[in-house]
Amino acid sequence: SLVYDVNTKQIQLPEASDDMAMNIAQINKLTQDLIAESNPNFTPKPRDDSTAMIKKLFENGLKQTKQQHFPEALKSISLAIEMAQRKRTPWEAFAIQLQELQFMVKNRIDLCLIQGKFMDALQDIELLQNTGVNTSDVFIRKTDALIKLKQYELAKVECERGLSLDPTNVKLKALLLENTRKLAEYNG
Amino acid sequence: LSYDYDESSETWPFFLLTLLCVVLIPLTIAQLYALLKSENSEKATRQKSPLDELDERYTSAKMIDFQKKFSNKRSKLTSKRTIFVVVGWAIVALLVNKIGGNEAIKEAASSLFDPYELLGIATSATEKEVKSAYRKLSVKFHPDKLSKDLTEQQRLDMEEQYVLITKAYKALTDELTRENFLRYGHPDGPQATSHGIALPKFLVNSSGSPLVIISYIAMLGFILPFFVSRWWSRTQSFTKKGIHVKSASYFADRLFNFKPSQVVTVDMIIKWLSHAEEFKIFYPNLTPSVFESLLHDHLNRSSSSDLEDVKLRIVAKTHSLLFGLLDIATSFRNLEITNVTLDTFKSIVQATPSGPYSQILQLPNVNQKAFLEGAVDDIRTLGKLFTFDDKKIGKILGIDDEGKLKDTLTVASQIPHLKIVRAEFKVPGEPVVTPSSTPHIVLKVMVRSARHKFFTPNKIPDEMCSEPQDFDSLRDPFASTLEQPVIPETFAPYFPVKRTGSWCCIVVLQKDGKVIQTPMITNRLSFVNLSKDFDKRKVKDVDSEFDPKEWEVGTIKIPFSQPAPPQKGDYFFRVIVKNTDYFGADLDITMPMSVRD
Amino acid sequence: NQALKRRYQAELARKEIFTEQW
Repeated sequence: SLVYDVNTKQIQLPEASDDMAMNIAQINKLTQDLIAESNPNFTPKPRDDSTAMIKKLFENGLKQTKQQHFPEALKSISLAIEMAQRKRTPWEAFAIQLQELQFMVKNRIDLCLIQGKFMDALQDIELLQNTGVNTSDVFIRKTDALIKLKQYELAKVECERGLSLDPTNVKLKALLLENTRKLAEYNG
Repeated sequence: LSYDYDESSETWPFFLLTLLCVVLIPLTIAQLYALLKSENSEKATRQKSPLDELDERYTSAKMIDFQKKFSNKRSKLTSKRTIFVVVGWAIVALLVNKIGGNEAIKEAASSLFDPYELLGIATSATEKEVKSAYRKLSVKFHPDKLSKDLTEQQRLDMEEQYVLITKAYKALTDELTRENFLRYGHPDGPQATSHGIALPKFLVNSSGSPLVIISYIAMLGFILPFFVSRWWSRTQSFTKKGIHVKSASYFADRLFNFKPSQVVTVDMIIKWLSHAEEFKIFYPNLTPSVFESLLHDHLNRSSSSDLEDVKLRIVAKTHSLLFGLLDIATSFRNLEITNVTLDTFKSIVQATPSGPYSQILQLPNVNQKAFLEGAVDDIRTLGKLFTFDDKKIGKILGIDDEGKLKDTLTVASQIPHLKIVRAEFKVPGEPVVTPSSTPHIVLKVMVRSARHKFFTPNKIPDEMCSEPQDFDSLRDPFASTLEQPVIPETFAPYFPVKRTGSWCCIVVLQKDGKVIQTPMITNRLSFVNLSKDFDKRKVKDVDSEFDPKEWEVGTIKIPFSQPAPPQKGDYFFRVIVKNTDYFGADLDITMPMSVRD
Repeated sequence: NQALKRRYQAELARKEIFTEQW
């Protein structure tokens, strides 16, 4: 049975199943954020102070990218994303939070790819795909990352899917050719 | 009001005999057919392979013991049905004997009127023969013609005989008499008939009747309901795919609650399998975590000491569980789980963990440590392995013994690889796929060895890939694929049961990346190409040395569960043809469906 | 929003699994 701690205002369920534990974590997070909220008339509109902080970090990252200080840029943008994860409350508009995350992650992907962090890039790409972004850019980057990670069979699958959705894409066709060559060598 | 009972056992033997024959004759025919069929059946069409003998040799003694213990426990000869048939016929023989020795029956039979017998002619005699027989006999038996020396009794007998002969003649010739004979079995018209109960008296009357009533109650109240309910619950306990409904509902629950952020791994599938109800029924005292660790032991080819038999038995059961899970995963349209389920299948059959080097590690005699540590080139595929000469391969795999190396190379070269030659959506009788038609997928594949030199699909001329266009083929396009032979037995010395693998064909809609139908399973393809000598290490010029006529093109046809879209356009599908038994034997292509008028 | 956060947090675990697999 549920246990409620009056001091922390959190509920607990000993021996909860995975799904139940997830629900309880959600409730506790909501409670915490509600308690921390100073404005009694809060709305789904994203808080301006949070937006300002996130924007500052992100623009810092963009500036460093222009200056070709890629490791620093990566750090700044990662910080911006972490800031958004920490500061945004569950009741701030989902559409805006999603767009914000997707936009920042897209930048991070390119920075990872430039610096050879292919596995990190792949995780960000799959996050985008899981949240419904299926543009050719995503397929191009995923194919590239997979080829660099020597996963030629997976790269072929992604590239072909990308071409199914955009059959005339030149970059994807070029990647398919490159991957086919690599696959031939892989298979002796 | 008063019935005659069968005191003299005249009728109940016939009643029992009829009942027995009605059951025994079809059952005997069915059993004989099954006995003969099981000898010939698939063995006749299954291809032989060099791996058959190797598989025998590499199967451990422990495994052979296990196979003897658990498979074919009851041969057809000693099955319950056969015993029933034999006992049944023995009872029939007894009854026939009883009938033959029964005086009352003989008497009743003798009083039957048989004109042919009386006249001493065959039943097929013509009218002329009847007349001449009568004339001869009437001369012999006519009262006026009888000899004077006969006694009174003899005279009476002869007269009686004469009357009978005359009646017999009339029965066959005279209209009225013949009608009587045909209708009542006697020329004089209806004879005395009796009606009675074809059961001995003691069964129906006071002394025996409690016994009869008790047996009726037992039959209708207990025995019949018992068998019916046992059959019904057995049928209800298992799904169409042959897995327990509890296992199926567990898998469905896992799939329903599956979060896309989870990465599907072979370990996850093994964890799911360990919760199968079938395992619980086999071994009620063991927990799912025990089953899970046994399955991992199997993958790592490590012994499970006193649980060895348990391990082998549950491994054998995974075959039907994995097919059941496959069916459920495709119903949920989940491609990731479908693919990993089939990878798990391979892992279990070959007792090799799924990883980047599985294609190599599935081979026999490979020294894993030497292979992984001593690697200069990163060899992950059999095709890459065969770019080296045999001696070098021995070094790479860490095999010193020449005999063992030869075995390993045989296995490696006999693992079937599929190469796509042609792929299209086909509507029978139409040149294109028209809107809302029912297409099916036709794949023309080349089964080739990893050893063979690569040749492009355009080297295979169109004539070798054409489909018959006669009426029967158009009516049933899938019949032609059944003419291909059944694939040979899999080389799987670690799997407890001798098996033939199969290819599972999965169709995915590229637009959403989801599976669109349950898989089509096939185990018919010719492996004759595998023994061809076209070694990539020896062939210098493909163009001159390759003769397509020497190669066999295989066909895989996949029915399409939905009609073609109603609008014209190009729709893309991904077709995955995954083998259940070998790593490296898969095919994964994208093909367009061009819907045109 | 919480589901999105969970999906983002899962990146680290996924990276570990794929690194091990490949």
